[in-house]
Amino acid sequence: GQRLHLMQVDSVQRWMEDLKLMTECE
Amino acid sequence: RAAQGRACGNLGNTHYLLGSFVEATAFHKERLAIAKEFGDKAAERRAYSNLGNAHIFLGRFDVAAEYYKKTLQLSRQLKDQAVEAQACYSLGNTYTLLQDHERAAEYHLRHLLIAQELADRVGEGRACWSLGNAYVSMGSPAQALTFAKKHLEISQEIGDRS
Repeated sequence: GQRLHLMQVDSVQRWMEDLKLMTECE
Repeated sequence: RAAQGRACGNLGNTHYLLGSFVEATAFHKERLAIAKEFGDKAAERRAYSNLGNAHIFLGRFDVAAEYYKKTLQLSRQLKDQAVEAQACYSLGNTYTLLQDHERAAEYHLRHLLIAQELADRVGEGRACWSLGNAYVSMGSPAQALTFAKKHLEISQEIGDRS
C-alpha cells in the first residue's frame, strides 16, 4: 500500500512543482 | 479599463509567484470580471487557468476543478488544443488530489488522446504515467502495466532517465 501511495503522489507532486511557476501571462 | 484588466492579471501572477495565493485570487477575479465586460474570451480563459492553479495551492481542489472545467470549455470554443490538453491534465491531477481516480483516469485519457494528436511525446509520457497510477488506485493492475510499459518506452525515446 505504502509503495503504491508514493508512486501516486510522485506524479501529482511533479505536476504541482511545475504549477508553482506556471502563470498565464497578459 | 482594458489596461486595468491587464494590470490585474499581472498583479495576480506576481502574487502567485510570491506564494500569496489569496491576493492572487482576488486580482485574477477582477481580471476575469474585466475580461467578461469586453467579451475577451482568451483573457477570460487565462483567468480561469490562473484561478484554478491558485486554488490548488489554497487546498481548494473542488473549486480548482470548477475553474479548470471553465478553462476546458473555453479552450474548445477557442479551438486551442494545447490548452485543452493542459486543462485535461490539470483536471486529472486535481481529481487524483480529490481521490476520485475514475474521473482522474477519464481526464488523463482525454489528455493522452490530444497529446497523441499533437505528437507531443512529453505530454503523452506524462499521461501514461498518470494513467498507470490511476489504474493501480482503481485496482486494475493489468491496465496499469500497459500504461507503465508505454511510459517506459516514451521515457527511453525522449532520454528522460528519471
